[in-house]
Amino acid sequence: MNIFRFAGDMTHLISILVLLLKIYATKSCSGISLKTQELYAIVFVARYLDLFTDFISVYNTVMKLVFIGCSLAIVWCMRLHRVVRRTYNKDVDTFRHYFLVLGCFLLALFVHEKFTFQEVLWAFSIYLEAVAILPQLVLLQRSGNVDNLTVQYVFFLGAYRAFYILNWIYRYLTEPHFGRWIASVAGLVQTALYADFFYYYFISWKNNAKLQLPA
Amino acid sequence: EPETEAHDEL
Repeated sequence: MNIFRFAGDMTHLISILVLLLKIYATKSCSGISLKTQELYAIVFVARYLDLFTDFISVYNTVMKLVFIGCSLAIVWCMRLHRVVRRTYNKDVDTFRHYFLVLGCFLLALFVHEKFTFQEVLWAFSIYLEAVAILPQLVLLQRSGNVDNLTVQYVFFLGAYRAFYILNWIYRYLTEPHFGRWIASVAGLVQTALYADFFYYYFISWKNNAKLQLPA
Repeated sequence: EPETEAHDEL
């Protein structure tokens, strides 16, 4: 494992911890898209079915369990927690995420490494992860006034994607048979979705001002 | 046909 991959995993973990902290500390999930969180829960469950069949390392296994556990906990909080669920911005979180699920599943049926149950689900999870942030970005843009922890959450998620791209470049240059084209192309698409957010993030950082997304 | 590598990333 190279330093970029590790940095990517850590920023991914931090993003999830920031989100859990926000929900726990403020008892509020305002500004957070339940649609995006549900998509991530589907992504993790679909991808990490290999927990039952393949063992890579203790690190991988623990991280997979943490990701599945945290994503399910977040969805549970937003849907069922007595206090937290009342703070959910249902009216602005209207992205029709089922279309994303359907589209990604159809794509995975046709574009995959191997036509097996697990490989198709793996490709599906890669495609779905690439677009899962969309409802969150739409919600950020619509609600205008975004709290700091939500901004940090999206920032760390974006940083995770950026580090993974560096990781793939590094692996491509150093490993003779590294060719993970499905993951790399989907990863590039996913990172591109953050470009706009990052642009405004850095402007607000430079001006030492609160992040404002244009309507 | 080459065997699919195990997915070693998260």
